[in-house]
Amino acid sequence: WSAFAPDFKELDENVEYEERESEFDLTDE
Amino acid sequence: NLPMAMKFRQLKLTSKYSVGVYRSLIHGRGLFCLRDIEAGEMVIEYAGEVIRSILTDKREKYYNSKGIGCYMFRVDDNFVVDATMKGNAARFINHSCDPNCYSRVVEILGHKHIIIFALRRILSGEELTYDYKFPFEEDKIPCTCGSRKCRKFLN
Amino acid sequence: TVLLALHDRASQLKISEDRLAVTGEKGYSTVRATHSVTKGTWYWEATIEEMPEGSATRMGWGQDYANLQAPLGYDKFGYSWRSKKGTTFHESVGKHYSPGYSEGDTLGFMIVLPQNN
Repeated sequence: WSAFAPDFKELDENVEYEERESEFDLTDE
Repeated sequence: NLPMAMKFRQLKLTSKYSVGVYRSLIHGRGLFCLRDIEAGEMVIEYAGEVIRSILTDKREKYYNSKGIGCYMFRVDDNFVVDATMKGNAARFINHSCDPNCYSRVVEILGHKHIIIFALRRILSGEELTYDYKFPFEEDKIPCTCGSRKCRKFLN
Repeated sequence: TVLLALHDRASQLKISEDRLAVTGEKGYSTVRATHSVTKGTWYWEATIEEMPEGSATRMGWGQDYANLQAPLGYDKFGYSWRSKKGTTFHESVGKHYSPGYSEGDTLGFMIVLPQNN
């Protein structure tokens, strides 16, 4: 079933998302 | 009678052999039982990317803009498991107003996990479903579970 | 005495015992001071004691409704100055302001509000 979505990654367990410094930004400088 | 943490450790190994994703006549795709499961047994963890709640709106907008269906499950006030792009087979479990499973947030060794449990004895070949318990909203989403106890709307 | 607030902050931030220092980790979140201002001219300073590789700060002035689980400057209720590249942020839009700042620097923030409301 993961073949349906090429960008999909199958996990065995939860992974914690690591936020980027710019995570909340609409535009930088 | 094993403690929760031990049962959870075994779950990672066993769920791969006890459930699988197959075509569902009602919903297109669904999670199905590959062996008989006893009432109260842990079925599978709803695994995915653990994100802070504040990020959900932005992610939902992004997925909608790309036509990607959203698979998110709230853990608590602060965190959500987003299984849209990274997850396991549990993301395919469908809703039913008369389900055979239920979900619980269980804390194991300091980390919270969403675990799907069997509500009753489930036989091999049955589709697994649980009650999504969507919050009440004005804009209704029709329910297609087809059960006799169907509440007609998901929300 | 103006201190970092214990009950007006994102709970994951670590506040020092003297309530004059804060340490964060992972994603951005916000802590406010115990006192607010509504008119006149006010100024405060902060020193960056430690800034490990990959970390950053956004400091400034914020209103009551600013979201504390986001960096200051995320919404219309806050104005911030970022350590990385010295960018200012308001409503998540960054504008160039100064070179970046880092460990050892002391930053000052002045607000000028009308005297009458």
